Amino acid sequence: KEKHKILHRLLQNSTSPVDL
Amino acid sequence: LSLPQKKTFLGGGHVENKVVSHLLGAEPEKIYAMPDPALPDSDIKALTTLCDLADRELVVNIGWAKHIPGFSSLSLPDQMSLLQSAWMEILILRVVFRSLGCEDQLVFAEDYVMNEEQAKLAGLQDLYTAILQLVRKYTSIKLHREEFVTLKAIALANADSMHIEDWVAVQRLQDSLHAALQELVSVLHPEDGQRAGRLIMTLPLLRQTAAKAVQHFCNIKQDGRVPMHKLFLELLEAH
Repeated sequence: KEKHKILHRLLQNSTSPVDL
Repeated sequence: LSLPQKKTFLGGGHVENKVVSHLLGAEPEKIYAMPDPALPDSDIKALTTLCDLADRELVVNIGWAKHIPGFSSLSLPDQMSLLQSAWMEILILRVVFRSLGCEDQLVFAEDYVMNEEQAKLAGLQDLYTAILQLVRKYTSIKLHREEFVTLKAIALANADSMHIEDWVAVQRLQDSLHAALQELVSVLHPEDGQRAGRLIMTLPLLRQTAAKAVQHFCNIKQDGRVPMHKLFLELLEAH
C-alpha cells in the first residue's frame, strides 16, 4: 500500500459516498 | 495541432435513470494539455505533454470514480485495486469519446490533437492505430454521451483485478451499472435490442489497447528521457 500512497490519499480525501 | 471540428451525436429519448444522470453530472471538466512553448517540437516534447496531461487527468478521474454510485461503499483497498487495473482504460475511453467525429485525429485535449504523422513522430503510431480502431467502432455505433459515461463506469467496475477482497460488493456495482446501461439503451434505442450487448462487446478492445499503452509508457519510463509525475508513475508501477 505504501507504494500507492498518492492514489490512497486521493481516494481518502473528502469522499462523499453516493448510494442511490 | 489545431482544434477539430467536432460533430456531436444527438440523443433521442430523455434519460431518467438516476445512475446515468448522476454519472453525467460527475463527468470531469475538460483539461488542457498546454504544451510548453519554450520546448522545441520533438518526440520528447510530445510525450512529456501527454504524460503531464495524463497525470492531471488521473487526478480528476479518481475524483470522478468516487462519484460513481456505489463505488465509495467499496473498501478502500478494493477501490484502489479497480483503479490500478482500469486507469488507462478510463484515460483512453475519454480520448476516444473526444475524438468521435474528428477525421482520423486523436483529441487528447482540445488544445492537443494528433494526426497520424504527429503520432508517428512521437513514436506512438501503434497506439494511434489501436485507439483509432476504437474511435471507428464507436463512430459506427454512434455512441451517445450517456452511453459513454456509463460504459466508462462499467470499465472501472469490470477491471478484473486479482486483488479484490469483496467480490460480492464489486459484482453488485457491476450489476447496477449494467442495469443502468440496459435501461438507458432501451430509452435511447428502443428499436435495437442488441445495442447494450454491442456496447459491452467493445470493452475487450479497450482493455487490449490500454494494455498496449501501459506497456508502451512503461518502456518510455525505463528509457528515462521523459519526465513523469508521481501519480502517473505510481499507476504505471502498479502493473
